[in-house]
Amino acid sequence: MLELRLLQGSLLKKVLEAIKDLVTDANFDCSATGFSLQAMDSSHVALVALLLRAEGFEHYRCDRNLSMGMNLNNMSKMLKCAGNDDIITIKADDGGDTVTFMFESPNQDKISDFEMKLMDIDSEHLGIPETEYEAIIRMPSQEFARICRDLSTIGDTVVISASKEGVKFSTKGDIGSANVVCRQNTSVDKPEDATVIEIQQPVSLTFALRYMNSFTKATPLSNTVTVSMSNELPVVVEYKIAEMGYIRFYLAPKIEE
Amino acid sequence: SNKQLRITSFFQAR
Repeated sequence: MLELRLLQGSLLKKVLEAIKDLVTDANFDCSATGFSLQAMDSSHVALVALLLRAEGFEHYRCDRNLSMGMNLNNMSKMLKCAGNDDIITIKADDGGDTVTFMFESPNQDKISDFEMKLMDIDSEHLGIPETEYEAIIRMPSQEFARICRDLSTIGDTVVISASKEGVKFSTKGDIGSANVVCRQNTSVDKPEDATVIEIQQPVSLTFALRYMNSFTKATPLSNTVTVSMSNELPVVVEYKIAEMGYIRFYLAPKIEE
Repeated sequence: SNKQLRITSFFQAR
């Protein structure tokens, strides 16, 4: 028996919007720790890891570990039927082949339940090693989204170079080239507007902008984004989900042939 | 041109 009641149902709606274009089908894992997901895109180039901690739910009952295979497009269709202010409860029976999403309006005058068929998904769970990253950039998530969107109108790939001077996003295409440099800036009114660059050593990596743009669909979940890089390793683009957990996107770099 | 690496060459199946 599984019953998870989330007062801020809009968080779950936003999570689905953030990942449904990257991943088609995925197993949601439910344990005493929380509600989580790990899935790769169909090309196995990017990986998304989601955690919504048990403490973040108003009610969290998970009698035994449960893995529920869902088609994210179908799940998104169902969650779109929930109002932004609705409370969402996820319910499932052990060994059942459906999951129920229950939506309660804030003043309890409308209660809906949507039952969705589960599916068997063969997915390998990857071990993500603990890494000390050589460059960690925290910046406003909207700024990061803007840069990725702008550069993708010029080129297909972005070179992200981080040094003590700042972080440079560069691209090249048929019509020309572009560079955007962001310097550390902590003299801002609100902490979420700051750009903070922590560098152990300079890092330069090349990535497909198509994936970066897909990750920025998580922008509504957080005012800030953290981009962690080490030379010759996948980048991690992390959006914290207030008081609940995180959504992390890992993207393998491109290398010169 | 650049070659796209796969995430599975960095993270191993558990």
